[in-house]
Amino acid sequence: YRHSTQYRNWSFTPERLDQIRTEVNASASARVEETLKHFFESHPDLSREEEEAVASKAVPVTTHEELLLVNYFARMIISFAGKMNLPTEVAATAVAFFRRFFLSNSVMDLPPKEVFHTTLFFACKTENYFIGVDSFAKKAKTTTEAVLKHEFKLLESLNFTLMNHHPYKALHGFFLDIQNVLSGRVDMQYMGQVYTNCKKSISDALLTDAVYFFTPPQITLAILLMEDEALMMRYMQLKFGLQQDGDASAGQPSQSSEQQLANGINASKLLEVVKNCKSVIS
Amino acid sequence: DLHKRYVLAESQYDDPFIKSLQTKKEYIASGFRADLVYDRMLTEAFM
Amino acid sequence: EYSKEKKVGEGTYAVVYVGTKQSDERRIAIKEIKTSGFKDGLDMSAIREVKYLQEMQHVNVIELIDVFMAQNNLNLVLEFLPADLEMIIKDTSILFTQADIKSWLLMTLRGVHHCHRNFILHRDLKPNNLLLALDGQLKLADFGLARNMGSPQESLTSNVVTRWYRAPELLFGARHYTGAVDIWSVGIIFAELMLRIPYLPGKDDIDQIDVTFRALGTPTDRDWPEISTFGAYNKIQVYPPPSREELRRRFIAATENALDLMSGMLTMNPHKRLSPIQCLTSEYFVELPEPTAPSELP
Repeated sequence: YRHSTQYRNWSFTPERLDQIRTEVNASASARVEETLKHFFESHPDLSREEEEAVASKAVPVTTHEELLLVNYFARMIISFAGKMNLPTEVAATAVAFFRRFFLSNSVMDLPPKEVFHTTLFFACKTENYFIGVDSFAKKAKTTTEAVLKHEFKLLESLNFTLMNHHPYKALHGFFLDIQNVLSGRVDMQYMGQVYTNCKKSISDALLTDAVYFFTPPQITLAILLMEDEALMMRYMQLKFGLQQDGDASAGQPSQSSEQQLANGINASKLLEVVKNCKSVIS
Repeated sequence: DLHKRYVLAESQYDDPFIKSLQTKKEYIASGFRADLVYDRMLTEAFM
Repeated sequence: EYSKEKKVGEGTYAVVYVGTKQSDERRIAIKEIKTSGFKDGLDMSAIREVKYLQEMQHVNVIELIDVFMAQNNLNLVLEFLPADLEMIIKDTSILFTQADIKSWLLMTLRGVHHCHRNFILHRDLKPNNLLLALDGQLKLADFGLARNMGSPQESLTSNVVTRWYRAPELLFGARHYTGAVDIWSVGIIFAELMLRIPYLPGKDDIDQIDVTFRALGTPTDRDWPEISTFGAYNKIQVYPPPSREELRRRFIAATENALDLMSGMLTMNPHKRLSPIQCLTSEYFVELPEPTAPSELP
C-alpha cells in the first residue's frame, strides 16, 4: 500500500488538505475578482445600480461552500450509479476521482455538473466495466460530447493515477478473519447482517475526508466499530492482543511477545487510529 | 511476505457467495479458486 | 523535459519514439497515445498501461518514468529497452546456452510474480513483450491488456493473450480464469527458448486448440474436472499426452528438472498448473548450470 499511488499521491494530513483547498479557492477567487474588474473596465456605461447588482452576484464561493457543493454532487454520483446499476466499486472510484478533481480545480472554474458524467464514465473504463459512450450517454440522458469533454482534464488532475483501493475488499477480508479468530463465537447470520450494513456505511464514508487521512482497512475497522463495538473490541483483543478495557491511553498494551512478532502491530495505537477515523466519518 | 498478519483458514470461512461459485461448473472449469479470492481480500484487509 | 528524437514504431493506438530526459540525459522511450479516432474517449489500452505501471516498481517490470499531455495526446515516458526476447530467439547468429535460458526465464517469472502478488494479470506475455535492457535485465512490457484479477462476481473476456501463447481455458472461452493463464504463456515462452521456433503456432483460434492438444494431449474430465462443460470441447480431436521420452526427444538439451518445470507450467488443468512461487522455487533454478548474470547475457 505504501508503494501505491493512492498512498503516495492522495494521503494528506488534515492541515495539508485544508491548505490545498484554501489555495485552490483563493486562486479561483482571485480570477473571479480579476474578471469582474475587467468587466467593469470594459463596461464603463453601467449605472451604479447595475454595477452593484453585478457585484452582488459575482461573489466567489468560500472554501467551505466549495466543499459542500462537491460533496453534494459526490453523493449524487453514488445514487446515480445505483440507478444505472453500476457496480459498487465503479461508483466508489467515480466518487474518488470526482473529489480528487476538485483538489486541483475550483467549482468556480468548472462547475461540478460538467464533470459529473465524465468521472462516472471514466470510472467505468478504469474499473473494467466498459460501456460504449453512446450507450452511457443514452442511459445517463446526456450527450457524448458532455461525457468526453473534460476527460483529459480529469486525467491530468488525477496526476494520471487510476488505481483505487476501496474499503470493500478489506471488509470482506475482515469478515473472513473475524470468523477465524472468533471461531464458534459469532452467529453467521448476524455476521452477514453486519457485513451488509457495513457495506452501506462504507459508501457513506467515501464521501468524507477519512479517505485522505486513513487507509482503507482503517476505514473498514472504524465502520465495524460503529456497527458493533462489542464485536470489534473482542476481535481486536483476540487478534491484536488489545487490553481488556480497550483503553488506548493506559500504558503498554498487553500483547504477548508472540502476537507482537506475528503482526507487528501496536494494538492500542491501532485502536486510537480507528477511533479517530470513526470521529471523522461520524 | 514472510510474516503475513493472517492465516488463510478456508475451512473456517462461511462465505455463502464464494461457496456457491465453487460448485458452478463454468467456474470450476475456468480455474476459479476460492483460496485466491480469500487471499486477496485478506491481503487488502491487512495491507 | 523530454525530447523525441526518432520514431521507432507505430501501432494501432500509439507511436513510439526514443528520446532523452533532459535533466539527467537518460535514454527514454515515449509512447504517444493516439487520441483522435477513438469515439469512446481515451483508449482502454492506454488506461490500463497507465493504471498498472504506475503501481509497480520492479526490476523485471518496465518502468513508467512519467506521463504528460501534449497537443491533446497522452505521452507515456518509459525506460528505454533496446531489444526483446523475440529478436534474440529469431536471430540465429546469436548463440545462447541453457544458463542463458534459465536467466531469462527466472527474470520473466520474477516479473510475473510481482504482477500477481499485486493481483494484476498481464494477459499478453510473449517474447516480443519481454524487453531487454542494456544491462541485460529482462522486463515485462506492454500492459495494454492487463487488468486486476477478477472479483468473484466479474466475468472476464477470454479473448486475451496472443494466440500461440493462449492457455487452453481461454481457448475454450473461460470467463473466470486466474493468473494461471500467464503461467501457461511463460511455459510456452520457455519451450520456445529451448526450441528457438514457436512451440504451438496455430493458424487460427480453432486450429490453436488442435495444435495444443496434439502436442500436449487432450484433457479429460478426469484430469480437468468440468472441462466438458465448455461448448467447444465436444468438437475436438482426442490425442494422447506425450510420453516423457517424446518430450526428451523434442527438447533434447533440457534437463529432467527443466522438463518438470515446463510440464508444470503447461499443465492443462489451471487448478493444477504451477503458481509463480512454485515455478521460482523449482529444482530447475537450483541445479547447474547457474543462471547467467544479466550483464553477460547475449
